This record gives sequence, structure tokens and C-alpha cells, in this order.
Amino acid sequence: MNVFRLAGDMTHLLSILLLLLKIYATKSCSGVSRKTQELYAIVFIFRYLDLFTDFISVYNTFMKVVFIASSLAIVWCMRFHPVVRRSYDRELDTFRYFFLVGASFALALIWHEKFSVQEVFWAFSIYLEAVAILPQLVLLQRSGNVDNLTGQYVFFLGAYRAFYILNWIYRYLTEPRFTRWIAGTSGVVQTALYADFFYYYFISWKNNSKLKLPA
Amino acid sequence: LNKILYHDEL
Repeated sequence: MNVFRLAGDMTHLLSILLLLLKIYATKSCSGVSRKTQELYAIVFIFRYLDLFTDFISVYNTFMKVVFIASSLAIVWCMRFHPVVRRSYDRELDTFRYFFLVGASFALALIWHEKFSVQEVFWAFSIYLEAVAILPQLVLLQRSGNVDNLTGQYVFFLGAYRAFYILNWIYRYLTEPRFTRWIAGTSGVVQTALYADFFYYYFISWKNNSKLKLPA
Repeated sequence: LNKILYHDEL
């Protein structure tokens, strides 16, 4: 474990806590894409299939459980919580994410560490995570004004993978024969997809104005 | 063991 990876995991955890806070405090999920939350639930379930078979550390197992449980809890809230579900932007959150799931799985069948069920699903989860934010970014563009907690959620969600890239560089430089081509390539694509969001987030922070993404 | 080596990250 190095400081970049720890910062990445803590940033990722923070983003999830911010989203839970937003939904709990405002009893609303306006501005949040349920499709992105469902994609993230799929990402965590298929990435952590080894949750019960491979024990790496208490930290690793604990975080995996937190990620799976929180993503499922958020999807449950947005679908079934009597108050929260009413504020879901159903008519704006229309990204047809079936193609993202299909393309990620197709790519995983071609490019994986090993051709086994667990490894193909692991690669699938890596590719899917790279594009999982797209429905959320589209929703932000369509919904105009973005509330602070939702903006912070997306910001830290994008930042965590940037820390992971620093972690991969650090490990590549310090550990012999360390390579993470699948996660690394996908992580760069994932972080790049946030580029314009980061730009408008920085502008809103500098001008102390409301975050606004151009339609 | 090598599987644990390259899936040690979240």
C-alpha cells in the first residue's frame, strides 16, 4: 500500500459518503443518475467475485463490502424509498447504458489477464467502470444547476482514479515487473472522461459561482 | 498466489 493508493481509496470512499449524505440529508436524489449507480453496483459485484475466496487483508475485504453495500443501498433508495424515489429525474436520466455493458463485456472477452470466468468478469468490471460515469455527466449537462453535494460527489469520484494512476506509476517505478495494463489503460480513459467536468468545476470554484455544465 | 499478487487493489 502506498500513499497514492490510500489517497485514492479514501477519495473514493469520500465520494460515496458525500452521495449518501446528499440523499440522506436532502431526502432527494435530484441530479443523481440512477443508471450510473446501477452500473457501479454491477462494477463492484463483478470485480469482487473473489470476496469470499481470496482474503488479502481486513482492509481489502472491508472496503469491498462497503463499496458493494453502499452502491446497492443507493440503487435501492433511488428505486424504492418512498420519498427519495419521487425526486429521481426519470425523464432526464435516459442514457441507454445497455451498450456500455455490452461493449465492456465484449472487450473483456478479447482482452483479459486470463480466460477464466473470474478474470473475464474482472476485466469487464474495469472497462465498465471507465464509462459508468457517462449517464451521470449527461444528466448534469441536462439538469443545468448542480447542487454542491452532487458536484463534490462527481469531483471526488473522478479524482480517485487519478490517484490510482499515480499509484500505478509509483509501483511501476518501485516494484520489479509490476504491470497493470488493463487497469492502467482503462483508468486513463476513465479519468480523461472527467476532463471537461474538472474544468468547469475548477471555474466554478475559482469564480465562486454555481457549477454549470454547458448543454 | 500470483492471482492475489495482481488483484491486490480495489
